[in-house]
Amino acid sequence: TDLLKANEKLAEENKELLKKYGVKAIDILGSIGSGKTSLIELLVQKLKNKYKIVVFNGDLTTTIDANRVGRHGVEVIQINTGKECHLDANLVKKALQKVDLNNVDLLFIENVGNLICPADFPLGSEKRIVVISVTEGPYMVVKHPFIFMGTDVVVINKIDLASAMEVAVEKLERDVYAINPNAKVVKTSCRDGEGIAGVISALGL
Amino acid sequence: TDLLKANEKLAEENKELLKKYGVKAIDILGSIGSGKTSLIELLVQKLKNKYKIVVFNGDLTTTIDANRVGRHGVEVIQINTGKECHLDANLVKKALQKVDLNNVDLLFIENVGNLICPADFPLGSEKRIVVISVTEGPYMVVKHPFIFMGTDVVVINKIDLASAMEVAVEKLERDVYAINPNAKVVKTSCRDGEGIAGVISALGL
Ligand SMILES: Nc1nc2c(ncn2[C@@H]2O[C@H](COP(=O)(O)OP(=O)(O)OP(=O)(O)O)[C@@H](O)[C@H]2O)c(=O)[nH]1
Ligand SMILES: Nc1nc2c(ncn2[C@@H]2O[C@H](COP(=O)(O)OP(=O)(O)OP(=O)(O)O)[C@@H](O)[C@H]2O)c(=O)[nH]1
Ligand SMILES: [Mg+2]
Ligand SMILES: [Mg+2]
Repeated sequence: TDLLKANEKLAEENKELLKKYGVKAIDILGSIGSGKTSLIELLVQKLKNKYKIVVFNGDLTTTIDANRVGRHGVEVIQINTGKECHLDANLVKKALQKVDLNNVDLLFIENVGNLICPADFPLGSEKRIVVISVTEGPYMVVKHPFIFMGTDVVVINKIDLASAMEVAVEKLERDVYAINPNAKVVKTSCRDGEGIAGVISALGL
Repeated sequence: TDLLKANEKLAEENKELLKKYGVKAIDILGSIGSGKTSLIELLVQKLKNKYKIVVFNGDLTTTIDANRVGRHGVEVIQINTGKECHLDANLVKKALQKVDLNNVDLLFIENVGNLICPADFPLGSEKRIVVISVTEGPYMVVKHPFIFMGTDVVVINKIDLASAMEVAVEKLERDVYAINPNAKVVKTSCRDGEGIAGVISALGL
């Protein structure tokens, strides 16, 4: 549709701009409350001495996530989407204008919690990571194939609750590979910090 | 927008049709994997001797949820939305045409797992229930005000995991009342069957 085409064009422009300034941009998508912000908090703590990091956070409303990440001493821009269920390349383009790209190596963009709509709206990033949680149950991947098709890394989070949920993490992992054999799957507990090194390595950081 | 207006018109038509046949229709919305289907399974088990029940289930793909509910001996219609992140009144209208409404008292409509988009698309139901899970964290309500504004009942599910998550259920409850003082909040564990009587009573069933 025209809306998707227009977004793709802007996403390409964002991509060119980021490339020009040597900024590596990574999308973080995933279901509501799956642990996207918690993951970013851990990545920021581990990587801020190695890279100059900026974080964009997309939410309908509030600055809760931006505040959480900002506490770790990196620049964060909160993008409130109002009623829009996903970030789009235009919102990201505007946020990029607020940043001194000469001073950035790594950009994390947390999308709105939603396992469907963000799949169709590229933002211009180099890599995509999708975060799901074992607490959502065993059918999460097979029910939402499109978002897993277009991703580089899949994080299966909250594994500390896998036995309480009686969810077989390996089955979720196999479901991902069935849809996208090239995806890298990392199991994490952001609460315990488990698996974060695996995420960093999967992202090539 | 035209799309929303067209949907509202169809929703009104659905409402008229359901009223004509004396069918009570209830929307079940909520975040991905929050427990909507589990709740419907329990409601069906408790109420199928009192009401003639039909269930519609909306998902992008698969018949997993329809199969789960169907096992309890009620008629279920699976509506696959393809890429659409919410059910709409047109899809419900078509599903209603497959049902002998003379033989139905109660209709549950499970929407796609999404805390944003379904808020704007009424389906013609009499009541709305939103299901969230404590495993999504403490900010679920304040971050998605619109869906809570338009609902009659809010179910806070998976309370069996509240202490593992260190989430204060009472705070989530207060957040709901702050947005919608008329909403009825029921705390549940669909795993343990806890709170289901409260949901039935809140729905007036
Ligand atoms: N038990 C457990 N809880 C976790 C884990 N990771 C995150 N949480 C908790 O899960 C809740 C949601 O985490 P967030 O990081 O806010 O998730 P999110 O995906 O950013 O949420 P939204 O942006 O609102 O969609 C919070 O209460 C976290 O403390 C984990 O590995 N285990
Ligand atoms: N621990 C615990 N798990 C629950 C509870 N309720 C549901 N579950 C589990 O949570 C997972 C998701 O439940 P579903 O009923 O499929 O949730 P849903 O909202 O219908 O999911 P979608 O339709 O896919 O969005 C399943 O593994 C359920 O067994 C609960 O109260 N406690
Ligand atoms: Mg977040
Ligand atoms: Mg379901």
